[in-house]
Amino acid sequence: MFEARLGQATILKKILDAIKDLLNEATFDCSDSGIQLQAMDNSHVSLVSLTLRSDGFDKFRCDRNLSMGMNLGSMAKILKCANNEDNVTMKAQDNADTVTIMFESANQEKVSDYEMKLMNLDQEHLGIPETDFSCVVRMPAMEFARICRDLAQFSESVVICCTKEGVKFSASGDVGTANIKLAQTGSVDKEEEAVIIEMQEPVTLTFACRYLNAFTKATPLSTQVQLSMCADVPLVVEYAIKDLGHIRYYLAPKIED
Amino acid sequence: MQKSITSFFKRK
Repeated sequence: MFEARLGQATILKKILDAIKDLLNEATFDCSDSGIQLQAMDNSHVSLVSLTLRSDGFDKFRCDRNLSMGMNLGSMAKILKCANNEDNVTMKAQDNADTVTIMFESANQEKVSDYEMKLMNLDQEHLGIPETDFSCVVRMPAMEFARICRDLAQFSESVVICCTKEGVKFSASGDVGTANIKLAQTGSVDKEEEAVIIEMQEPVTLTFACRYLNAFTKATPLSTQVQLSMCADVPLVVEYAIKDLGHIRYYLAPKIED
Repeated sequence: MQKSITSFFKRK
């Protein structure tokens, strides 16, 4: 028996919005420690890794490890039927071929449930090696989304250059060149507005805008985003999900032809 | 050139 309950459907809606542009379907691996999802996008350029800890749920029970392959388009249709403040419960029997998603209004006067067919997906888990990153940048998630959106107008690629002074995002194309520099913030009143750079050595890497923009669909989950970079290894873009876990996106760099 | 993520992370 698997049962996981969250106080607000809005969190699940935001999580789904953060992955459904990259993934058509995905397997949710459930165990007593929580829910994990790891999947590559169709073109195998990026990897999504979602961790939801069991202690972050209002109720969590998982008697036996369970892998639930879900069509994310179908899940989106179901979540559209929930009000943001509704409680949401996911339930499945051991070895079931369906999952039930139930919404309850705050006053318990409306209860709806949706049974969704599960899929058998070919799971390909990748081993992610530990990396000592050269640069780790923490910045407001909205600012990162804005920069990715703005630079995508100018080029398919964005160059991220990080030094101890700051981080520079550049794009160059037919229109010309765009550069956006962010300096490390001195003192800020609000932690969520800070730009913080931890640098071992400077790094310059090139990434496809289209994927960065897909990652920023996670912006509503978190006030801050963390970018971890190292020469010739995938970028890690991490959004914390408060009291519940995190979503990490890995993006392979572009290299000169 | 866009590299594939599988060229960095090996299949388990």
